[in-house]
Amino acid sequence: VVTLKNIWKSYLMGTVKLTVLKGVSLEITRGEMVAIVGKSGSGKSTLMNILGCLDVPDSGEYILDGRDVAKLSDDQLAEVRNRKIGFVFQNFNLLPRMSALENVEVPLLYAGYHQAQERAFHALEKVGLADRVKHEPGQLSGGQRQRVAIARALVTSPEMILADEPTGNLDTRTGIEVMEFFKMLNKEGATIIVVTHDTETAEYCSRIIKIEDGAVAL
Amino acid sequence: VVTLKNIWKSYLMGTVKLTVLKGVSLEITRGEMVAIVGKSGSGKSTLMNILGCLDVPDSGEYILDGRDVAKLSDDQLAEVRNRKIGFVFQNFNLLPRMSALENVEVPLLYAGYHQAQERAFHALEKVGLADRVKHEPGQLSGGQRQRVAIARALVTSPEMILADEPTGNLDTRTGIEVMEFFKMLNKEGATIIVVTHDTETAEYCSRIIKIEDGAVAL
Ligand SMILES: Nc1ncnc2c1ncn2[C@@H]1O[C@H](COP(=O)(O)OP(=O)(O)OP(=O)(O)O)[C@@H](O)[C@H]1O
Ligand SMILES: Nc1ncnc2c1ncn2[C@@H]1O[C@H](COP(=O)(O)OP(=O)(O)OP(=O)(O)O)[C@@H](O)[C@H]1O
Ligand SMILES: [Mg+2]
Ligand SMILES: [Mg+2]
Repeated sequence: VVTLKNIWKSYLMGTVKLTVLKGVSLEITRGEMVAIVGKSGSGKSTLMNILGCLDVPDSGEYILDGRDVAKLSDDQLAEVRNRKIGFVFQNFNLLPRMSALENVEVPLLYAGYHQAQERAFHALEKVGLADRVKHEPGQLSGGQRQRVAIARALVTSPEMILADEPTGNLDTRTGIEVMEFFKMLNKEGATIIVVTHDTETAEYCSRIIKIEDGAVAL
Repeated sequence: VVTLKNIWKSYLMGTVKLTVLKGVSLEITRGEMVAIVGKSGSGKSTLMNILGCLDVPDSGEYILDGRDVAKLSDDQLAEVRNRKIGFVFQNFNLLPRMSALENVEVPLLYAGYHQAQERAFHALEKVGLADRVKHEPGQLSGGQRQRVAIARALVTSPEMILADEPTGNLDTRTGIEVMEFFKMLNKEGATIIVVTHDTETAEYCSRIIKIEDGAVAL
């Protein structure tokens, strides 16, 4: 379902060019659950942003579900981002003035789902936050904010889930609760890509892709 | 050096009172390195904010270095926060418009140190960020931001270091680099309190304090 061919990505800082991804090529089949690992600063989040259609590579090909992402229109890209992909951000990106429940409802309302409030509550329940639905992000612990970000990404049962360090702020038991939620969605057919530094989290995945020196380590 | 006696802390949300710390009592001796563990949402960060003199308990006593913190003047509290304690925040709290180097210089300039730039560079070097000193937080990876927050907390060689989940966004090897920095400061006499979900990080500590149901688990 995902094919990356020779992906290059650099950042420009004034006159300095910092090349982060140096020819990343990989294939992920539908329904797979893979882990992406690598040192801090190695390019994992950069790669995830490209996979999530939130950023564009400098060169190389990204074929998603048989379609060349570079050739999609803005509307088609928005459709992919809102309906096809669920993204858990490493720094959560929650809306600060909305409650946990309202934050999780957002993708449902975008995609025109009915019973948004019920579905949002159910997703928060799955990550252990049934008693925190009215709290705003500023009234939640770090691991609770992380779980709101997870619930929001999973609430539309997307075909593809991209989770960037979903258990970084969670104790072992709570992390297991979260990974069991991912595992259930994977059993139902979702393709899941998890960036993680945690071995127990990686163990839920059938394959590990390591990013080293800007490319996939052999 | 730290004595907490029967610390209670609640949050008020409209008419609802959420009690988080329910009589926390503990003692930490000078030069100890302890880990604080507990489920996500159990009150660890709340406890750390009280230890760091960033928040006030509803009741109970906090004796720091023989002085009752509740009786300190605003100036004395500012002195404690700026010169005595180094705090690594769970969500980093970096200044977005300043470079990594400038962020790490801030506590040195506050405390009137000389050669602030050199010391700041040295601290960033110790956490593996010598080649990222000019980057602003938005130009850094999650784990790099975490390490800037760590360097900033440690740059004044404070007597007491409070680190809230310092390795949550780091791969194992980078996490070890960071904990070796803490260990070195501990050998030089610093008292260190680390909140962590990571067993390898906790293994650097000589004692583990568990927070459960709002109190220290026996
Ligand atoms: N806007 C930017 N400008 C310049 N450099 C950047 C920018 N964003 C990221 N970088 C650099 O690109 C590299 C890769 O960043 P990325 O966030 O992909 O790393 P990562 O593998 O996710 O790391 P971590 O495990 O710490 O989250 C890092 O070395 C970082 O400093
Ligand atoms: N401003 C607030 N108003 C209401 N409740 C709050 C507020 N801040 C925190 N809480 C609640 O207090 C409890 C303790 O929060 P705290 O941040 O101390 O947890 P924690 O142990 O650090 O969790 P984590 O491991 O997820 O970081 C949580 O259940 C949280 O929902
Ligand atoms: Mg990252
Ligand atoms: Mg916390």
